[in-house]
Amino acid sequence: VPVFPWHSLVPFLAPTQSD
Amino acid sequence: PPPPSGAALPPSLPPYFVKGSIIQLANGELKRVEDLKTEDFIQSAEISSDLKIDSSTVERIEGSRTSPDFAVVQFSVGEHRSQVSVEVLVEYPFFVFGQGWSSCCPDRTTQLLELPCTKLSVGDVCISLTLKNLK
Repeated sequence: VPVFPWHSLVPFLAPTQSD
Repeated sequence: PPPPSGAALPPSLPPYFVKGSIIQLANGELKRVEDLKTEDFIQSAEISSDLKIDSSTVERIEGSRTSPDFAVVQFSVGEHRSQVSVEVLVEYPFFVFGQGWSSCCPDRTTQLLELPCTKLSVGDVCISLTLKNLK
């Protein structure tokens, strides 16, 4: 049975740095 | 050609969202995807050395111009409220703080993944990740 890491379920939304 | 072994997941819908999938938290604990709670994500991010949880508020949801199977979700991310848009399958689930899995089309999510799901709406605050030391 495959086991998936928790962070694979969460979208990685990297904000563009404006400063 | 038809997919092997009866699997009928559309492309780009990952297998770990199927009900019953085993998820490992940062502390090693194993949980089924449908049993995950907000605290599981928060505690896992606290243990993590490089990831942190950001609050991403849904600002707008609209249909994709390229395909009716996709939606464009615009988020306001983190304390700086950076605007980020993602194009996802309408059944793609996001985890809403204090609520659980939600998608643009929960009926399809439940049908395809058997994952209990509510309707993603403008104003919902989703869990997202960024790098801890992003400067």
